[in-house]
Amino acid sequence: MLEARLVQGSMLRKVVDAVKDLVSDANIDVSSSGFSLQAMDTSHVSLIAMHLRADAFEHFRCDRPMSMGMSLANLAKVLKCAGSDDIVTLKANDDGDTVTFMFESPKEDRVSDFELKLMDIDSEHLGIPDTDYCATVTMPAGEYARICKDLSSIGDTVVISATKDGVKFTTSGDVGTANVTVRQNTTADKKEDQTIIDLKEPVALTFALRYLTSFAKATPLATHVTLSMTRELPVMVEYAIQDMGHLRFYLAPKIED
Amino acid sequence: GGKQRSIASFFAVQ
Repeated sequence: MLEARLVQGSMLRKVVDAVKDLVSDANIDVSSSGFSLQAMDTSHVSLIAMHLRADAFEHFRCDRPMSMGMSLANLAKVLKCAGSDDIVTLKANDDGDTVTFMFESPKEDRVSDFELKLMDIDSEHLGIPDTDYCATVTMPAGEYARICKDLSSIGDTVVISATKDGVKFTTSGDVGTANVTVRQNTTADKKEDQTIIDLKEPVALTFALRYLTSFAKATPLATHVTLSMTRELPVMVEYAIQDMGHLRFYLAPKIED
Repeated sequence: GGKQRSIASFFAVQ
């Protein structure tokens, strides 16, 4: 059986809200190492990989690995019923066809439970190799969201190029062109305003802006986002889930016709 | 804008 008690239950809602527009149904895999989710978006252009470590939970018991298939829209509906400070406990029996969510208020004066129906989902699991990235930029998550939003109003695709001068985001459309350059800034007073660029080799890749914009729905999860790029490979857009795990998005680049 | 590649073409199915 599965029993998992998460004090910061709102983290679950933030994760589901970040991915539910890209993926409609997904398996949440549970094992002794924790919770993980891997799913491609419906167009098979991007891949979501989430992991919440078992030690992130105040109490975690998983007797044997299980895959819980669910509609993320329905899961979002359930999690929306939790208070923002509620403690969330998940319970499921081996081979059961439901999972129960219990929400407890911090003052322990309100307890509710919701049973969600599970479904069988066939999904391919992709192996993601460890990659030595040419360029890694860690920037404020809000800044990333703003760049995606601003550039989306001008064009559909963005060229992200990392050089010693910084990381430049370029788009063009009917209106004209737009460039935003982000430079390293490790002297900002507040740590959440800092930008760190680790460049091993210059790299430039082209991406569909609508996916990069969708990834920014994870902004409430973390102060920073990390973009990792290597030539001719998918970009990895990573949000840390505090010290509990991560939510990673991989997006395939566009190539010349 | 270039041709969009599938993400599955980069990562092998396990």
